[in-house]
Amino acid sequence: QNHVTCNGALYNRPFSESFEETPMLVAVLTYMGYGILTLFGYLRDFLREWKIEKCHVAQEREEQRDFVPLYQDFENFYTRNLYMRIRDSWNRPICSVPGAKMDLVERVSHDYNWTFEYTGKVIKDVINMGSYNYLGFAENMGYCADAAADVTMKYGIGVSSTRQEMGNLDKHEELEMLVAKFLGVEASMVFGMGFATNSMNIPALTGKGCLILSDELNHASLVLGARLSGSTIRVFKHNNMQSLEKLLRDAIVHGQPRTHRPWKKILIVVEGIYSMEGSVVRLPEVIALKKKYKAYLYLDEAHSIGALGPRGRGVLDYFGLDPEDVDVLMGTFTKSFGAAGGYIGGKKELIDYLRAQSHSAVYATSMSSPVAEQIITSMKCIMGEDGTTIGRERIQQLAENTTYFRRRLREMGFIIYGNNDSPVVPVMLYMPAKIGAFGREMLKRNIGVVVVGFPATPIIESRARFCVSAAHTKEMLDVALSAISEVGDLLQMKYSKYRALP
Amino acid sequence: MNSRGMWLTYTLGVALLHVVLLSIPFFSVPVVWTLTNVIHNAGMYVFLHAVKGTPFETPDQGKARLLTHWEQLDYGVQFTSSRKFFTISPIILYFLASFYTKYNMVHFVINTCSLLTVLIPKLPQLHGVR
Amino acid sequence: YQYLLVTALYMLEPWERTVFNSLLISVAGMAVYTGYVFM
Repeated sequence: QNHVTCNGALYNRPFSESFEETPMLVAVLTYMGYGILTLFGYLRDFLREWKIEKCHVAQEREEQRDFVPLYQDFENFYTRNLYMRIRDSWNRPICSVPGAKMDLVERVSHDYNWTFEYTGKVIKDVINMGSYNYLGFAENMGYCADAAADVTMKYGIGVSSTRQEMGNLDKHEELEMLVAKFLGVEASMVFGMGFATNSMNIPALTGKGCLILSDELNHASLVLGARLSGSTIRVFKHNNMQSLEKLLRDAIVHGQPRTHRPWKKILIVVEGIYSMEGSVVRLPEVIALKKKYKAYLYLDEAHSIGALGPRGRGVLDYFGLDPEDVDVLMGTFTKSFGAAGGYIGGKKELIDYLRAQSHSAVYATSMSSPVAEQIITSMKCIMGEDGTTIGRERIQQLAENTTYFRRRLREMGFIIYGNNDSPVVPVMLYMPAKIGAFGREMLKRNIGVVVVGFPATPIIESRARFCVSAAHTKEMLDVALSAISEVGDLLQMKYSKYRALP
Repeated sequence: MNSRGMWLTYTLGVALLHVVLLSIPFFSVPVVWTLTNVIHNAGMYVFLHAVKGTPFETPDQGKARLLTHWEQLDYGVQFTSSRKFFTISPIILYFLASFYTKYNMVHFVINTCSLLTVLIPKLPQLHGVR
Repeated sequence: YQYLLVTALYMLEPWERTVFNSLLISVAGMAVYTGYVFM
């Protein structure tokens, strides 16, 4: 269905998302395929149980049999009977920087992917449609690399202490001031790991007696952070504002379960871009609801920071909203800055509180200096503070590449999910065999893609997830698109009913 | 269990099972219906009420590991549409089997016992009972 | 190729495909035979 939100009072631009339904026949054939694989999985387990077939997976030794089992046998059923069969499409070793093109280490398996061997050859110049490299800063040469190299010589690589002890460097403070300026907030704090930024800071923000309203497709780090906090968690349907408002109303009207005391805090947790769906959060509506019901808002911009908005400031910039409206701004430096780590931005009192209370500040070694320098240099480039327009051109280039890539895929007849402006483009595969086949066929054509299947996605929504980059030239995109079209014809993947007539 | 096409696939699967049994030359129609009913209920019992946990790792710190598929369905909420559908379907199959076996006593007893093995575990009162 | 993809045999090993195909052919053969006898 096309969710096109017209220009209501809230939106400064058309908000167009599409999630075309799975064709019924394809859904039935997908279940049938999983059914056949499950039956053969049971057959294989039976053969392994009776030692008819050699068992490759880890299992207890005979002497350990009487202890509590270490390996949950059934929990690895899918891994050993489905994933193993096609896992050559995952975790491919690369031997270059994950830029627009990359070099893959060639490997072969002689036992149906149980073990791999390197052939010693390198697959050169594979077009990289899988990495998160939205602005193309994943480079091993140029301005950023040189600056990071200089800092490495000066500061060394490791910090080996926490922010609250010896690990608080001037480089971190410089970076935090720049991030605050970039986001347009009072203060910010950076952490050495993106995942930990969520999982270690949410427990510092909420606790018992608080309510967290979380989108059903939130990232595992948000889920873990919410669980660690000990708050009550309620899940609303993905990007569905009616569902969110209903939960908010219930929470305020009924209060806490059993005692009906009012909630100490209500924290709404959403992401800017959902990287598996390619959808953009309906932020204007979320902010309107937050103001109406006096809740707090935690916005995870892991994918949208740097990739969305005319100035690359993320989903707030994209919708032209005020950063003051969001209480906690979070994001990572992995996807758009060619670095690693994450940040939290917001009011100065919030950041000072986190500096004292955050698990990461107390226990985790702080961010490595060359990484901090990479972020500083790339962020200044995006802001135009390096005196060039490279950053702005890349943001522009990414937006054009995204629109072009999505439009062409839709014209070819593929079912793609998400927002027209999202640089993450999920192309639906559906059947389990097509997951492996697509990854293999695309590599034959020198295109590196990421494929995702059940249980990381709903069982009838396996997909290939393309990440467009500003570093992709139009020629690269055209080569990739023609390969995708060719493989799409081969695998019969052009399911869309709304195929645009050429 | 309530994602798109799941109920249709289940219905087609039962129909396919019946056709496969029907195509075995030396089975009579009553025997085929009783076999369809018994095999269907055995499969439903194993997959919904015997196997515990999930065939893949879940981020819920092992909470689902001790629950059967039926108990995990819809996060344990009772009387959802999926639960109703999978409760009614063996009953319908039982009526069909009874009709086509012309209410023969032996078939009736077999079919009734088989039906109870999948109906009793579905009762809300037995949720989480071991 | 489409048959292998749609039935997910693409992911199975050759001997498993043989098992599946022989099962399928025998069931189809029986169905044809029974249908013929029945007609």
